Amino acid sequence: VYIKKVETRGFKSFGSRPVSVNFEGRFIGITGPNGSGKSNIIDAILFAIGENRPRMMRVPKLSGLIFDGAGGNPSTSARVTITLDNTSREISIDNDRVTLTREIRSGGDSVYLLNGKKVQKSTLSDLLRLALISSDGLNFVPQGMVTHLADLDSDEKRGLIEEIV
Amino acid sequence: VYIKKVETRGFKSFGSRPVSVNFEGRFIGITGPNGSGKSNIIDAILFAIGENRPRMMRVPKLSGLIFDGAGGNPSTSARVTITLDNTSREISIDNDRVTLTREIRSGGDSVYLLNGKKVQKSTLSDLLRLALISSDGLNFVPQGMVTHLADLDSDEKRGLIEEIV
Amino acid sequence: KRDAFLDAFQKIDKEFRNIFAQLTTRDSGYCNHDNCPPGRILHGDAWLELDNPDEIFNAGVTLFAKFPNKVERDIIICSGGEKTVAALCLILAIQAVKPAPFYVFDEIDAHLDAVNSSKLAEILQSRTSKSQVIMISLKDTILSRVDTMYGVYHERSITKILKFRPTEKDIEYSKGISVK
Amino acid sequence: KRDAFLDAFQKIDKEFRNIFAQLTTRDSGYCNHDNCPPGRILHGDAWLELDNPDEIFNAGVTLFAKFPNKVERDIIICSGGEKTVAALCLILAIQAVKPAPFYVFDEIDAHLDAVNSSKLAEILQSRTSKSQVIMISLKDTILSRVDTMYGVYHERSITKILKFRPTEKDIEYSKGISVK
Ligand SMILES: Nc1ncnc2c1ncn2[C@@H]1O[C@H](COP(=O)(O)OP(=O)(O)OP(=O)(O)O)[C@@H](O)[C@H]1O
Ligand SMILES: Nc1ncnc2c1ncn2[C@@H]1O[C@H](COP(=O)(O)OP(=O)(O)OP(=O)(O)O)[C@@H](O)[C@H]1O
Ligand SMILES: [Mg+2]
Ligand SMILES: [Mg+2]
Repeated sequence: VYIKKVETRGFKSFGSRPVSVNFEGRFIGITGPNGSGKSNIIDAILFAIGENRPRMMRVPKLSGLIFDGAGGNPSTSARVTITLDNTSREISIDNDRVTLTREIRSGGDSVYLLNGKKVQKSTLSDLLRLALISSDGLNFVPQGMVTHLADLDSDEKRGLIEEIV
Repeated sequence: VYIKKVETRGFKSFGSRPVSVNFEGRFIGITGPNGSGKSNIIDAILFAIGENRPRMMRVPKLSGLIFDGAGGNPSTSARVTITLDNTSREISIDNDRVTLTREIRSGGDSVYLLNGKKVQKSTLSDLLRLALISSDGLNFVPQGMVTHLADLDSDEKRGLIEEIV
Repeated sequence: KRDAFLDAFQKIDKEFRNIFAQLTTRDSGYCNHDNCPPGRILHGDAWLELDNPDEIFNAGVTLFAKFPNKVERDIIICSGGEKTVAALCLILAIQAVKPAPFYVFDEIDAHLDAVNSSKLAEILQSRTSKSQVIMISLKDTILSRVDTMYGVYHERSITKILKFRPTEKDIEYSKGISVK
Repeated sequence: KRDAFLDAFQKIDKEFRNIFAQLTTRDSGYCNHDNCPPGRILHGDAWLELDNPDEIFNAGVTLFAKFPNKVERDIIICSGGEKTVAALCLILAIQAVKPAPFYVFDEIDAHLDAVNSSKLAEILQSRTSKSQVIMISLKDTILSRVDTMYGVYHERSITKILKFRPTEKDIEYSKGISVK
């Protein structure tokens, strides 16, 4: 499984109009000036796979993910769709493509869609966990995590390994 | 007042033989590979001006500042001398040059010399404080401090300003 | 205690506003929206606010920042590099309020892009008229402005230091390439 | 609980040793002391140790590292960049023990010098045979090895994304220079 496309609407700095990027290849590089929106791409992926902790997406609360309007009209909801290549069938759905969509309104409720059809979050989490897609392992290494781990003392290092078990 | 020279003997990775570097100019750049010894130069300056907290010099205890021998013979003491240009007479000593020397033995006691003569640490601290030379202000910004301050919450920011008062 | 805090707060805030505007100054070509200041130089603005002026010590201090081409936001939701810029300005503001004869900085430019690094180099260079600045960095942007450059390397288990003039070739020499 | 911990610890330690040796591999010309391995490639070694194997949960885990040309030391007294190298190897080791279809890294190379960055790029590139790797970086060393490059910029208050082939000129284009 790998990520083929990320589409947003009203998500963080991507604005209220639809934005979409096709990821080609297995080794993807992203660069750009400070504050341009690079880390927000990661937040969009985390959001789509069901991450619920606002801190992981660097906002005080989930409604902070909705485009704030940047001085103009704020969006009323944030929506992200990621398209996964599933030719390996790691996700147990018989389809070469799997799309995950999540939408949140300012009240805070989330709606999840799997290939366009509404699903429960728990159904989605089970499917993703079996495919080893999760946001709480170390497969996402956010900005600053490496320096944080570099300064762990020996008890904290033990704690890190305990979490893996 | 500015730093003209740093001399070490038996201090951290500089080894047991005397090492000396002349700083020319007011804007000094230091570069080099990871682990080459750049931050140890700062630790040497901190040590010479009387810093007593091992953590500020990234060692578990002060005796960790003594050259560990790198597989060969460890040093028995660590000694640093910094030569300051005092033409501005910011340090109230009537001399164009002021040298500060500190030596520590593995037992942990420090000996301080001012222009080659033994002094009490308290005499030295008073002199340096009046010249606005201190290791607990923000005039030393160690590796990682900026990212740490960048992530302070609002209570911690207030705390930072309280410390300045 | 309250008065002493307020006095320090106001002094730091004043310096902070000034330094942030300097560090975020861009030429007017940088402007990429409709309300560009005509011909004027574009710069950001930032300031500190007491969360509760009546209960200073039971509340926090919030940092607001308006980066060039952007609206004002609480620094908490800004990017890693933007937070670094704000933190640097806060450090430089505190240093301006409590000046010292020399300053030592260790890789403070790690998360900055090229534009922010070179602006930072300008500000540090201007500081050297009053104080000495010692700067450790792995990047050329700042190092190319220094008076004297020292290359540090590790050989036969100990640290050695080499002085050289900062020219393009030399910088390459010491930037992580093994020193024979 | 003890058995499960020991099992994970041993697996992680094994991967960690392997990855650290890879990341710290240098050609034999890099060796700068007397006992250089003849012709062989030089590499560092690192490992994890339980502080008290009888009381695992009341004690810690210590990481020892021997960098090329250096003796073994507790990582706590090593340099910032050396600690970053060790932390990266630990992350990569944990990922190897609990693999995932894709990995996302955000500026993990911030404190690395050129030699360490390019070794890291090699390792990440080798990972792409089994998984997808998405890497955010401000430095050319890693970006020059990717398949496809995306330049992100901010215009008219929103984020825009541009795809381009990573060639020398292009990388300069997006590295902090204002995108018109
Ligand atoms: N809800 C929101 N609506 C609009 N913009 C937002 C929202 N939340 C955050 N932002 C803005 O998104 C911008 C980009 O942030 P991001 O962290 O992605 O930048 P970055 O490219 O990773 O930069 P850096 O190199 O500094 O890490 C920030 O300037 C921030 O102010
Ligand atoms: N007491 C000691 N004796 C000998 N070597 C020591 C001692 N204490 C620390 N060291 C070594 O000093 C080396 C250099 O450390 P330093 O932090 O100065 O590197 P640096 O140039 O700042 O690197 P980086 O770019 O990674 O920050 C480390 O490799 C460390 O193992
Ligand atoms: Mg970022
Ligand atoms: Mg260092």
